[in-house]
Amino acid sequence: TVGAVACDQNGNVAAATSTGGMTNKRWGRVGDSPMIGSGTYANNKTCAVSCTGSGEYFIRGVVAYDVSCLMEYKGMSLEEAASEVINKRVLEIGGDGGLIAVDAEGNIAMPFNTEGMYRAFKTSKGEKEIGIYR
Amino acid sequence: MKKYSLVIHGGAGTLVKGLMTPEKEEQYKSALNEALEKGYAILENSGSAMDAVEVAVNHLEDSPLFNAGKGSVFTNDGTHEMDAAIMDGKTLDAGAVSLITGIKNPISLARDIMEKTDHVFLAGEGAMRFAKSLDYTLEAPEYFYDEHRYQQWQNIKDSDKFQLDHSMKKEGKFG
Repeated sequence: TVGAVACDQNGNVAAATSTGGMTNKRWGRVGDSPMIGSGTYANNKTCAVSCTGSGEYFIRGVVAYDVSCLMEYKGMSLEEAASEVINKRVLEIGGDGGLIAVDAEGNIAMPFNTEGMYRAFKTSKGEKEIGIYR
Repeated sequence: MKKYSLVIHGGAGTLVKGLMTPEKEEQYKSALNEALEKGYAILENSGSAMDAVEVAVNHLEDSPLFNAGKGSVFTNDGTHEMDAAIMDGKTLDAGAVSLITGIKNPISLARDIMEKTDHVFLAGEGAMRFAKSLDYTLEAPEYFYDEHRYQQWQNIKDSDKFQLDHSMKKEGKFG
């Protein structure tokens, strides 16, 4: 699975996720990636989110929208909401994976509860990082 | 000027230091960097977040290293079934596609579904007919062949297991 989230110069956010699913999958199995609210979500009021991992858990946890709700209804920051979902709520139901997120202020978050996640970010403040391992 | 940002991912899983050669690691970082820079250039030139995420994902789909587009994993039938979704935070419009085959850039098809239909989500044979109506070319199966992905599949194809693209075998689960 691959994904991208962006906040542009006008403060608009967007999210995109694309995947080949799981090796040896059968019976038309579909994961979270194409499901708006589970693997992919964007709302200028809160954040844009793209997820990766064992999709069944991200579907059941409605993960991408969950991050947005924690920000909108509980006033959490992007970092707090993203970490709460990946390192607590998804983990509690046995989910493994991670997500990338950005808010309308250009803040970013990349939490994951696996050994690694292919990830990278760049901001207009000159920040840039490319990572694989924890 | 407001701060603008781009974040990308190429999948999560059992990525343990030392399991990959330094050359392979460098290939992954270089592919991530290329997708990042292509998408970021759009933001830098006052482009939209929607265009930036589509371009960045297109680049990741075109790399055999990641499980999407060209590098998609094998299904139990030995085929490639792809899914994608895109969402605009400004309008809350969204497009999604599932269970498609032969499409080089599924994320662009998802965006076309968002912009050229009154639907959000198309799947399977119908989604393929929509793609053909927009003159999408269908890549031959060879385009999606990757030896590493093929071996991942061979290791578990006669079992009831299924596996994350970057992880060890996962016990099959039946509800």
